[in-house]
Amino acid sequence: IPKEDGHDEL
Amino acid sequence: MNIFRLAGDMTHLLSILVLLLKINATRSCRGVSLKTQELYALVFVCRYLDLFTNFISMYNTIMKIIFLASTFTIIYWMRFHKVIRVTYDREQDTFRYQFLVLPCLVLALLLNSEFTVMEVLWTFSIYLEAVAILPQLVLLQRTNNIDNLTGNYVFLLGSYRALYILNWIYRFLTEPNYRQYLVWISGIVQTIIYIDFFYYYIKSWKNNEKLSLPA
Repeated sequence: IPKEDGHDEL
Repeated sequence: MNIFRLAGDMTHLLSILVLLLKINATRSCRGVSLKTQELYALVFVCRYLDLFTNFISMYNTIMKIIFLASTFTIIYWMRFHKVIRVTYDREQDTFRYQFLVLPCLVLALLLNSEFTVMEVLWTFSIYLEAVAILPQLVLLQRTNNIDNLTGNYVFLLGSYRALYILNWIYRFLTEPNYRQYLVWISGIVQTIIYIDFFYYYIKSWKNNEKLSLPA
């Protein structure tokens, strides 16, 4: 999971 | 954002609107599981802690707030509204929270991508969402006369999950390095849980009969 972008799904 | 993701989110939103509408218009929450709604509230609270730490987009922020506010509104009505709370099927809605919450918590502590409070709670919310519909499905099975809108609510929730799977396939094919195994596996489990319901929902719709789930 690309953590630096945060979780972008709801 | 691709079309499957947007369609999934809109279906999720619509499912909640259907539930709000049903409860508000009929002044009855018959057939609705308070346990499932409270589990969703826990899911949203744990998952959307990043509202305070991480801005992704206006769209994300607004949707998160809507999901939180609507779920807490439903819980408030079912617990405290003087007309609505009387219609709650308390004796039938007997699923125990701890059977779902504890295993998901243990799993999140063991299986996560980063051992931090935020990430473990986020992972917990992913696991818990996968199984949070179970009390609702058990309650529907015990309800002889399922309200059309309650049936539609569960159908829309299941559709939202199926659309998210299409979203993941699309993202996997179009975005380099896009992988999230824990989310995918939980999402697939979550969708499988609905298959039996889908079968009876579509059957009743085709035969123009009232929906009922065999015990």
